[in-house]
Amino acid sequence: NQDYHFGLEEHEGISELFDCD
Amino acid sequence: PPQTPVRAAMNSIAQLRVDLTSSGDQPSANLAVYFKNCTVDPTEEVLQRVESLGQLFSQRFGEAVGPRCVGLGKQRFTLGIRLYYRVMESMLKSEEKRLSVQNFSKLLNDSTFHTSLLACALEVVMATYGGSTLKNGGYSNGGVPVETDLCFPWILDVFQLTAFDFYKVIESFIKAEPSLSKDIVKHLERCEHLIMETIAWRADSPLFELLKRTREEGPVEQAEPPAT
Repeated sequence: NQDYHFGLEEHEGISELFDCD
Repeated sequence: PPQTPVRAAMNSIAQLRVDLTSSGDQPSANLAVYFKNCTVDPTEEVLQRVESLGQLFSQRFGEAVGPRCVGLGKQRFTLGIRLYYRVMESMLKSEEKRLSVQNFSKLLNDSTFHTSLLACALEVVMATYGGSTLKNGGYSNGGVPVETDLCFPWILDVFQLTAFDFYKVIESFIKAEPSLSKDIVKHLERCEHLIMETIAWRADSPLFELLKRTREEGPVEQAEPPAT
């Protein structure tokens, strides 16, 4: 997976993307 | 023996099956614990959703490929389900580590999250099967479309999912499943680009409403002037 351009910051994850903290 | 597109696809399919041998088509014991830790236990809804989306998927697969292939559609859906549960568990483990919480009630009761995650798992399965036909343009010798009809964004239409919601799971999916092949990661990246360049900007996209709402709420920070 090292070729993939990861864009999420360390403090971001799937929970934030679906608006749940 | 020389590597042919068909041989490459068969190897990828075999590898996917091997990778998923240890994963079941029901939530694992670990996943069941995450479900039980929720304020509202999502187990029943998850199982019901899988059942109804499975019927929908097989029906649409049969319509696209031929009624005799409904069984094939079911097989692919089963592989997709295994990957869906496996990635969900891996995502939750990372989230537990990152946030130091064990109650993911809101996320696990979000139907859009589940549908997007399942759609992404199925896209991986379909792209693995469709690999050889994609490379030669997706047409058999007789000029009949093969499989390409089932490739992205077909799954969005089947599950009535917006590209914007599908986009949200891609990166976390790739992070959560390190066994994905280079070709599959590239395929998911192409899906991302397609969404960002085209699909997310279609008239019915929820993105416009979200942008409008953000504008009404006022800018959080001053945007930098556009670069040349």
